[in-house]
Amino acid sequence: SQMADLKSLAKHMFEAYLKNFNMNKTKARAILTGKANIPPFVIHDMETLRLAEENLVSKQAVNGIQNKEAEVRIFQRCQCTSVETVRELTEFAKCIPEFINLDLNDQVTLLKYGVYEAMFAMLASIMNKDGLLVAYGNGFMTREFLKSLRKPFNEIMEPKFEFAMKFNALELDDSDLSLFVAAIILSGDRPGLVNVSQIEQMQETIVQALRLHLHSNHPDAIYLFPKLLQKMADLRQLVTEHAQLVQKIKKTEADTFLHPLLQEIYRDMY
Amino acid sequence: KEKHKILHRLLQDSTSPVDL
Repeated sequence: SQMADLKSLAKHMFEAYLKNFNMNKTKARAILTGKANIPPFVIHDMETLRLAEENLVSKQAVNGIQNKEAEVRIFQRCQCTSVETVRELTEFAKCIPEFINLDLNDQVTLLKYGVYEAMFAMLASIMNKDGLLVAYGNGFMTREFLKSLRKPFNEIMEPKFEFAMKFNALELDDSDLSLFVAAIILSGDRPGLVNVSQIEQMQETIVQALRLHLHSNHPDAIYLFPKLLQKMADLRQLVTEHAQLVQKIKKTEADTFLHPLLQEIYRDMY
Repeated sequence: KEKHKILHRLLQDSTSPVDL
């Protein structure tokens, strides 16, 4: 009966994941492997960037950034996507059993510290070694183009590609990722949590469901579960370095603007 | 609470708009 409960929990989290995230690995892989009806528009230099800006993204979202430097425009659009993903992650978190019954300040803390780790784990789904999907899968920005941007903007994505290549080698699917993301959110050691034991218990249940699910979904990958636990630690490091880089950009780049929601998340983070 | 008012709002009201 306990195993049946864990299986139904896995199913529930997978459904919540499909419902709340606009993009997922199945959709992304179809586009990246050329199975989509329309192949994504490739952004590989300043000219193709301009073309994509004119044709792929809504004009409404670009208010005030059209005349800024390419690096700044890309940075601002990354923020739009991040804000949207934080909104999706919040809705997904609310679907985790008992999450909405937690102390509201603890819910905030779990999201504050969890959203970027979850975001970088899911970012791997839309990446391959040559680039990543942008504009809801209608565009593909090359890794080389991102590397060719001026400092410090060229340093933002490369560590995420390096993580993604190792993470993608584990060949997780969306059902695995749904439990992995839930486990990241329910970390009982985030600074300032009040009801630690309650959150630890919830995470334990999700982690058990993940272990059981991996066992049946990847019967031949015997070390997959411990490898994933290691990835949770790697993601913390990735977010710490990302937060430091964003602080640096905020200080040194007068032309950049940090969205209020992201400011809330980064403030006093690490 | 004031420090994280948008996160609070998102948690309590999913329809609240958050635009860039």
